[in-house]
Amino acid sequence: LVSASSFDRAKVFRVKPQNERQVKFIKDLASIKQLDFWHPDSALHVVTHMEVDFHVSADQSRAVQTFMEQNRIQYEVLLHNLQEEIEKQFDGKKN
Amino acid sequence: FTARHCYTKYNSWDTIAAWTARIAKKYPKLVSRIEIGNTFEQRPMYLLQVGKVSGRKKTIFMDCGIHAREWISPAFCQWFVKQATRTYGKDKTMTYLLDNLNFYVLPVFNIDGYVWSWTKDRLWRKNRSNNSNTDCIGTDLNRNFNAAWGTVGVSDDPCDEIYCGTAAESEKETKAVATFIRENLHSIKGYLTIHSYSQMLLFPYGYTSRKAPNHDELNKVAEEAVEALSSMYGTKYKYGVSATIIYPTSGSSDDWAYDEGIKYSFGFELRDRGKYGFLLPQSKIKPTCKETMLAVMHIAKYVLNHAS
Repeated sequence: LVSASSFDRAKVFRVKPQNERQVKFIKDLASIKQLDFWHPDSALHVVTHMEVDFHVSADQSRAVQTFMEQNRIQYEVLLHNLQEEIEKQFDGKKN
Repeated sequence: FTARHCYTKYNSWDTIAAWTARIAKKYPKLVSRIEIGNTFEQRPMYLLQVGKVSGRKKTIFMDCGIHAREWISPAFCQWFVKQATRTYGKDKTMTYLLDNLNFYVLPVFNIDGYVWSWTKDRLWRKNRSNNSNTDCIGTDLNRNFNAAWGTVGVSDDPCDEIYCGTAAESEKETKAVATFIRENLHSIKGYLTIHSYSQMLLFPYGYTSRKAPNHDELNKVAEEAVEALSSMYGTKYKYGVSATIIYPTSGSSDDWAYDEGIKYSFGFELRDRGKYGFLLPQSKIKPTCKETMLAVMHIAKYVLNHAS
C-alpha cells in the first residue's frame, strides 16, 4: 500500500509570480487554503520570478484555480491527478 | 534474509533495514553497520561504514532521506553502497577511494517519516514526533540543527511543514546524527546531504548571506561536480550558496556540519525539476543515481586530496 490518504484528482500547480502583488497573492492564498508547497518548502520562501509548485487537494483545487484566474495569475497544472502519479512511480510494476 | 536487493526500485524501510544487515554480513572487510540511536517511534537508526578496514582515514558522512517524501534520496544511498561494494577491486577510482577514505552512509535519516510516507501519506515530509504538545505531528529535521536555529526561513507553528521544533536538536533523529558527527569530527572531512527535487548542488550558507571562508573553493568543487554529473546524460544542475540559489533558511544540516568544522559540506537536490517532483518514477532511479555518483565521486576525490 503506497498511500492510505487518497490523492485522487489532487493537483500540483506551478506559478511564477511576476511582481510583489502576485507574491502577496500566493502567500494570502496559502493562508486561506491548504496548499502543500513542493517548491519552495513554504509560502514563506516565495519571491518574485521563483517557480512555485504546490499541491492542492481535489476538493480545493477548483476554488484555487478560480482565485488564480480572478487575480490574473498565470499558472500551469504540473500534475492533474496525484493518485495516478503515485501509482505510476512504480512504472506499472508491483512493489 | 536471502532475498536479492533491488536497487532500481523504491524500497520500504523494512527492506532497507534488512539490506543493511545483509550487506554488512556479505562484505565484512568493506562494510560495517553501526546503530547510532533510535527514532521517535523507537526504530533503530542504521549507518553503514563503507571503506577498506585500515588505520586512521579521512571520512565523508552522507545522509539520505531527511525529508520523508523525497524517495529518490534513500534510493541513491543504497545505490552508492551497491556501487562501492560491487566495484571495489575492479574500478580504479572506487578502489583508490575506499582504500584511502571511509564513507559513513545513513540510508534513511527520517525513518519514521519514511515509513509513514509508505503506509499512510505519500507526501509526508517531517518526522513523526509530537514534541510540540499540539495535535500537529512532526518537525522538519532540516530546520532542527543548531545553525542559527529558529532565526530565518522556519516556522514555530507545529502545524507547518517547516516547523523547526522546540529547540535545536530537540528531535531524537537530529540528536543522534549530530552526536555521531561530533564524536567523529576528527576524521569527518566531508558532509553530503541528499534531497530532491530541483537539480541543484548547494553549499553554505543558508542562514546568512555571508560567504563561507572557503567559498571560492566550494564554488569550484561544486562547478566541477556538476560538470561531471552533466557529462553522463546532460542533466542541468544549478550550483551555489543555499541562501541565494534556493532561499534563506536556518537550522539546516549542511550549514551545521560546516560550522562544526567540516569544510566540504554540500547539499544535493536530485531530479527532477517538476515534471514528477517527489513522484519520480522508478525507471528514473538508475540514470539519476548513475549521474549523481559522478558528482559524489568527484567531491570525494577532492576531499581526499585536499582536506587537512
